[in-house]
Amino acid sequence: MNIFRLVGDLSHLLAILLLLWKIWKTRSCAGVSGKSQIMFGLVYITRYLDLFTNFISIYNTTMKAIFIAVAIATIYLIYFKFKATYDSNHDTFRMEFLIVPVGGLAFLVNHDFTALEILWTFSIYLESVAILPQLFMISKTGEAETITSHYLFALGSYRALYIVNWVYRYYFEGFFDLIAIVAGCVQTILYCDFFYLYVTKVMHGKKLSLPA
Amino acid sequence: SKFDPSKDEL
Repeated sequence: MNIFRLVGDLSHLLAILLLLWKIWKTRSCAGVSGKSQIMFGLVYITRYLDLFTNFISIYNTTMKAIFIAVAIATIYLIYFKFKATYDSNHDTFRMEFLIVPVGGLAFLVNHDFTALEILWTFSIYLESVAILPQLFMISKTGEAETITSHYLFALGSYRALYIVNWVYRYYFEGFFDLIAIVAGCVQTILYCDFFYLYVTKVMHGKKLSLPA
Repeated sequence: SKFDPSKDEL
């Protein structure tokens, strides 16, 4: 465990807790893409199946359990408890356009042709694009609430820190995982445009809105 | 099974 991974994980945790807290506190999930949240839920569940097969550390097990629990809670709030506030008219990205190709790719490009490994690979690929419905929704409505922007910034920071973590691990541990690195870089690139808007607008106290 | 370092990442 290096500092970049730890801060990245904490940033990841902060992001998902922030989103859950925002929905709970405002009793509304307006502006939040339920489809992105379903895909993140799928990401955690398919990746963390190893909770049942091998133990790594208390930290690892606890974080995995929290991620799965928070993801399920968020999906529950969006699709059940606060369903009336869910902005489905603007959440129109088709999930199958991501899940089907990503599933196919996981079958073709993986480290090992076993069920657990293919599901792990699927989750890595899916995570890299899971945020697209959320970004698509923001581009459709032309704006994002400030807390949603903070959520995206914390999530993007986690990805960027993981890249630094991989550089560190390559130099100091001689370890690298090409699947995780390529998918992680793709994912981080998707946040770049958002990062720019966040720094130029939200950090200066303005709401994130796209130019007309 | 052998220890796979990428699986200790979240």
